[in-house]
Formats: sequence, C-alpha cells, structure tokens
Amino acid sequence: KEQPLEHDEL
Amino acid sequence: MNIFRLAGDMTHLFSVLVLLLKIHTIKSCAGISLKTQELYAIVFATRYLDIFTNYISLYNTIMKLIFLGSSFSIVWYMRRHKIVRRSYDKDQDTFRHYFLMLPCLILALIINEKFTFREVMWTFSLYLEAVAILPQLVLLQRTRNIDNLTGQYVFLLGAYRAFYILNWIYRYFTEEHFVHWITWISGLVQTLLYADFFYYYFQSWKNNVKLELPA
Repeated sequence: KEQPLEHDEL
Repeated sequence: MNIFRLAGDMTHLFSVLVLLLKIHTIKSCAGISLKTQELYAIVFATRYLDIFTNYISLYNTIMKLIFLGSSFSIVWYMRRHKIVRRSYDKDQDTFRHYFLMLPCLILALIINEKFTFREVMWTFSLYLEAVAILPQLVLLQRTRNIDNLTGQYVFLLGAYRAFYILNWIYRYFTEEHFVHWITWISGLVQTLLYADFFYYYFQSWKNNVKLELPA
C-alpha cells in the first residue's frame, strides 16, 4: 500500500 | 467518502451546531470551556491552511469553512459578546491550555510524515485536537449541574472521532492508499480521552438521571 497523496479528510 | 466518514462529519457538524444554538439562542455559555474552544479554533486554523490552494471537493471546502467560521465565532461570542461573556465562569475554566500546545508542537516537529511547514502544522493540529477536550472535561467535573446541551455537545464531539476510526478501518480494507498511522494513533487517543465521559453519559441516559461526573 502506498501513502495517500494528500489529506482528503476534515 | 464512506458512510462512517460522512456520519463522523455530520456528528461533528451537529456538535458545533448544538453549541452555536445554545450560545446564540439562550445567550449563555455556562459550562462551556473557552480554552477548549480556542484550542479547536487553532486546530482548524492549522489544519486547513491549504483550504484555498488544495481543492479536494466542494463538500470538503464547505465543511472546512463551516468549522473555521463556527469555531472562531464561538470564541468571539464567549470573549466579546456582552451578554454571553457574562455566563462564562473563567475562574473555573483554569486549565493551562497553552501548556498543551508546546508539547504538541514539539512532538509534531519530531514525529511527522514530511518535514514541511504545512505537514508539521497539520500534524500539530492532529495532536492538539486529541487533547483539546481536556479543559472542557476538567470544567465539567467542576461544574456540578451539567445542562443537557453541554452534555450533548461533548458527547457528539467525542462520537465524531469514533466514527472516523471506523472510517479508517474501512479505508484500510477497501483502498490501495492507507491513512497514516499518526492519524490513527492521535484519533484513538482522542476517543479514549472521552471514555469515562461516555460511561457517565450512558449511565445518566440509562438511569434517566442528571449527568454528573465524579470530581
């Protein structure tokens, strides 16, 4: 699994 | 987006609306910790630095604006509004919340995903949010009669992060990306801090008695 690109959560 | 995250966001939104409703309609902030509200304003300010530079979705941007606007307006109400500020018991709300910020900042400088300003700020906001409720919980233990709206506010605020934990579990099993362990751990610590409150809140609901936290 790779790291999420950006913080898409609040 | 999944149902757990949506439930979490709606619960969080609802907690803020309950608090704004209380302050705006009955013009009282009795039992509410200004320190916790200030910490939350800082949490959102440091977490949503990229609100205008990093567009995720309309929903994401609107929710960020709501959380920023509501947290700062609650602080304004409790500090400046001539009627509301009178019901703020500052001699009870004595938690040294600025002492919470320094360890969170130091920890964010040491343990983060990427050593950039924005990433350190984002990590700081995660650690700070985990402990932001402490002044409020201390205040609840001091003020004997907790009114319903205040109890509901704290309950919803705790419940939203619990939904987020379910969201992280769901995302782990359904997406190729994974949510970073820093988010997991600070979210878990945050939710655990509410554990005793949840216990007493559930007891008061089950036995249909006034919510009281042991001193």
